[in-house]
Amino acid sequence: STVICVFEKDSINIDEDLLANSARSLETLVSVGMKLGVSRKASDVVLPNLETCSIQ
Amino acid sequence: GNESSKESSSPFPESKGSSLSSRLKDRLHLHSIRRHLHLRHGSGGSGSSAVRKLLDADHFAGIALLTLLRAEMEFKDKWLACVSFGEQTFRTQISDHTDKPIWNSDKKLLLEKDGPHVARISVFETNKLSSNKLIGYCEINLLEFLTQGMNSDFEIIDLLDPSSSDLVVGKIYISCSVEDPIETETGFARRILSIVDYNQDGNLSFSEFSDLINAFGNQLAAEKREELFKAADKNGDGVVSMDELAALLTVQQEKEPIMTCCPVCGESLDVSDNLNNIIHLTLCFDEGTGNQVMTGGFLTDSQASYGWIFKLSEWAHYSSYDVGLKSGSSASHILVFDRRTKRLLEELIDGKIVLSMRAIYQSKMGLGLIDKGAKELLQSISEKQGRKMSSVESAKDIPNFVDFFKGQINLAEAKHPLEHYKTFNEFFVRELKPGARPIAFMERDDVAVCAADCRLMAFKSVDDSLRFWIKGRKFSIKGLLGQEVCSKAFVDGSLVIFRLAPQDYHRFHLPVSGTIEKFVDIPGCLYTVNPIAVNSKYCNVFTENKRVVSIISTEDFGKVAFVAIGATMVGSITFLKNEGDRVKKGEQFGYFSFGG
Repeated sequence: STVICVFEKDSINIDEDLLANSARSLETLVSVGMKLGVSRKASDVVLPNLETCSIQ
Repeated sequence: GNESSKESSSPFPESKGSSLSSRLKDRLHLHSIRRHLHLRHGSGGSGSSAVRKLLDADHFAGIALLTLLRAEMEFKDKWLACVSFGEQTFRTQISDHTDKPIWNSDKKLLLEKDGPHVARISVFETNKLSSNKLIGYCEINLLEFLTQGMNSDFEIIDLLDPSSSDLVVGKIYISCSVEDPIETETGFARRILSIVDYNQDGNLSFSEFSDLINAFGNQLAAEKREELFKAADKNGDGVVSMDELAALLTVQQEKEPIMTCCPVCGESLDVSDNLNNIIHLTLCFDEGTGNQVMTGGFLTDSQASYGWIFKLSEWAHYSSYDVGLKSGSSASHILVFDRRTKRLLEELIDGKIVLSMRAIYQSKMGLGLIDKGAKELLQSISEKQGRKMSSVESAKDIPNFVDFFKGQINLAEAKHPLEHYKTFNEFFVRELKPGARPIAFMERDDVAVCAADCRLMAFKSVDDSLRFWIKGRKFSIKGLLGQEVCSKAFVDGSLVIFRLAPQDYHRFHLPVSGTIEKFVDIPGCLYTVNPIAVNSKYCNVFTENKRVVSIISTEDFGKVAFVAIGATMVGSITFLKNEGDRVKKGEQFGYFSFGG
């Protein structure tokens, strides 16, 4: 079985890692609730990237 | 053909002198020549140009090619004829409106000493007022028919009135001959080898050949396979032509049988009876491909459930069923990137499954199969499976399923212990404990989340999806969503594909927060959604399969189309939300279960 989600044009920025794997015809194993992407409307709001955060 | 060389290589002894066998021998010999000429003069038929081989009636086995040529009836109408033989029935096309219908329809029938011999031919008139009304019939003992001396290429047989067998209502012209066994064997080998000729260049690599041997359930040692392959690869370039390999396999099959089970119906083959095996295989393949002029007698449910060509139940339980393709449709294994562990997983697909899927979804033969009723078959098998999986008896399969997918199903996450589930379907759609799947950025509705435990593909545009993944020539967003809900914004939009595997948690969740605007049911087929089918240019699983399109209206993403697509065996789609419901991302939205 398969679910396909179609988002309207320019409505979502899908996570780059997912796009990059797909562009290599490589499926990504994911679980329910993992981040998929961010609304374009919210593109000005930068989500914290935990990997680049540092404690000061 | 060279008659003497064929006889010397045949495993079947010549007649030992019984009168029946002698007559049969003579009859076959004479008739084969006549039949050969007859076919070459273009009376229709299968296109086989085989010269017929003499057979021993005491150990008789052969493919009889029965041809319904034409009939002479007492009035004008549209006509069709049926042949019933053993447990099978086949029919011709419908003729023009005439009193002299012409069909020229062939049917290959298996004749065995202890099998059915009598074919019943029925002729029906068919029109709007009286559809398929039986007008006349006759019965022919094919074994006797083939032993009679005949002076022409065809026989004329009276058609009897079904209500009074004394009354003749017409005449039917038929022809019958026996196919040459060596030609049958070679032809079959050629056909089957073409399935593994993935790039259709007429040559086979060793790995392709090896896949085929595996699929036949043969544990032939690697050295033996290489030996066989090298014998055919005369110039040592690592590939052999199909014709060469077919010839070699035919000889080898007689010395040491390679095929031990029928790939179509799964029946075990008697290793001591090679010709019967080939005949069985040839007929099974013909049934599957619709290769013959006469239609019908398609695979039964039980046949469909056994054998690699169509072993659908097996697909649903194979651990390797779920893996994606390494590089398009030519690969036999699939790479999946585990996002959590950031590891690349390489999973081999069982050779049988690859062959099955390719045979059905990526070959012309498969297309023929799909055209000849596989859609209905998939639907019926899925419905049957649904009933089975919802029965109390099915609960006993749960431990085996869990054991089979050991390491891939985490029972500790399930909401209930194993004994709670009273049917297999209940277990299949099991809920997880609260919190088992943390939802990313739960407080932010502008972040979308994954809708299922699955293998995911994401594309910024449909063009990208067509470039990298979906190869069905007819795929389009409009085709996927249907006219009713499709909009320009969707057509140019982004696409995310969540593919669930049998061992996965089978509930799907909401990827975004918003309001359910509507549900649209789109009826369709139940093809597999495996990458092999998705990657096939012949197959359009996403736009032809049964599906439900829901539209979620959101503040942050505009409208989001959520399409739940049923697949082979798992074709039942249940939603847990209703139109107008306000929903939160991460909430359960519905589930897939076994059924049609």
